Amino acid sequence: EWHSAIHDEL
Amino acid sequence: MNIFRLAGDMTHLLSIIVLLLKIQATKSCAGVSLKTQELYAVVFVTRYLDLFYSFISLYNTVMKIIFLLTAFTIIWYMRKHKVVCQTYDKEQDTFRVLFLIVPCFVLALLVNHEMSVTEVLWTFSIYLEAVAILPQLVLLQRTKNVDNLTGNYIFMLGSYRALYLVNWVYRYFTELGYRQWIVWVSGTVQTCVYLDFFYYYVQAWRNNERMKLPG
Repeated sequence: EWHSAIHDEL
Repeated sequence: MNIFRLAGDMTHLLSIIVLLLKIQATKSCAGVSLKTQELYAVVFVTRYLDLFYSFISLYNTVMKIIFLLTAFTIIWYMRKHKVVCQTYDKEQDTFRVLFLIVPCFVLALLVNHEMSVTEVLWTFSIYLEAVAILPQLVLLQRTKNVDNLTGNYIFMLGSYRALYLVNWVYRYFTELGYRQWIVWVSGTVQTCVYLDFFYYYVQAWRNNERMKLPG
């Protein structure tokens, strides 16, 4: 969801 | 993961490898800013704290560990390697990093997604990364002549950010509800920081000459 979507980049 | 994001990550990784190879092969870190390298180490440590509590993918974990290890390896070379450390331009590399760290931290406290330790540190790392190249650019400006490898290193770092911008546009149109303003605004600022450098890099490349920055 949203939280993991914005933390999936390096 | 889309092709732009992967290309961005690979360019980022390649830029670090180029820098490490330059240091190892020439046994010199002349023209490289230790301040910028230390800022990157701070960026990676504060951003990748989630290694301890969340798992996104094997790719994600491995890349994070590589970025952390290479950042500290570069710092080790510049500070401790008995030949390399003597080539460090300490007198020229005088940027006051606290002028970057403190405002970024205050901004992270004010503008974030969630008031928690890890989230504020993650946001701080996003803001800090946007400006972490500045000591390196100031050092280049001072020493004027840019050797090819250092020039390529900075060019690749800038390209990595530009590819991330394209990745965000792609994600915006392909992922429903995907938006992340903090990262977008900081990433745009970060890419703009390189524009001046890009101009002189491309000019030198087109004229087939060594890159020089104006005084």
